Amino acid sequence: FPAEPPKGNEENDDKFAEEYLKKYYNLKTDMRQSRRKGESPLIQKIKEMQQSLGLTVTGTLDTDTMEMMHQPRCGFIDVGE
Amino acid sequence: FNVFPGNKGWNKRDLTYRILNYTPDMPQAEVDQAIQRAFKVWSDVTPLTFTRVYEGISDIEISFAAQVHNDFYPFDGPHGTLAHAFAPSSGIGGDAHFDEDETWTSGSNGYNLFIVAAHEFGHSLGLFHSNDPSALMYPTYHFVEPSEFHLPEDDVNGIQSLYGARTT
Repeated sequence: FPAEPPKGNEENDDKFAEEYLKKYYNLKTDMRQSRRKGESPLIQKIKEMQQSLGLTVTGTLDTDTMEMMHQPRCGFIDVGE
Repeated sequence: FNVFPGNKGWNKRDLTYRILNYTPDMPQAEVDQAIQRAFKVWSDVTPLTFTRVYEGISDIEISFAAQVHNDFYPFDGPHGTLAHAFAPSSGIGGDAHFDEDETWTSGSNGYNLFIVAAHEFGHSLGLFHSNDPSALMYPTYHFVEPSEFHLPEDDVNGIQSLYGARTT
């Protein structure tokens, strides 16, 4: 048995989520820069997205959230600009 | 439901629409019917009327386009984003764009144009996305047999908060 899940999937999920949040939730921050500062705009945006989609707000890319993000959808950005 | 912050919808009740071009995926008559029916979803529960025009600028301009298409929101190829529409205002406001890289249909083998158009026209009239998964204005696509479609209560409440209820 693997000691932990392969990291490739998590990295792919993170990348997919980042692109998704940029596209539909106006995520603008440079993620690498933010990580250096110890901030977590990605998690904040995941929470915002989960709230707007009526999902349980966990701040993590759980199965329900990932399923929802892979569904075809309207391209209107889900935050006010 | 949610409405666009600071946008109270159209300040008139009689709106015009124009179909600028057609998708090759469906016969033109089926596109016309899907669009007309999508407007009827909203006019059935409000005092709004929708009249099709063939020339000049209309309030709601409808087009099919792929990738970059003269707004700041290029489409992304098959799946993902299916369409988008703009909140009521002059110019591009109210316009609805459908991604030509999708397969459009009047049935279920592809994306049903009536369902997507009804959602987009909700934006054209001033509704933002709803967080109620059963609402038409929920951001993700769910097929419903068009003959069995009825506007969910959340959407009725939303649109009537902007335009009131139909009295006759």
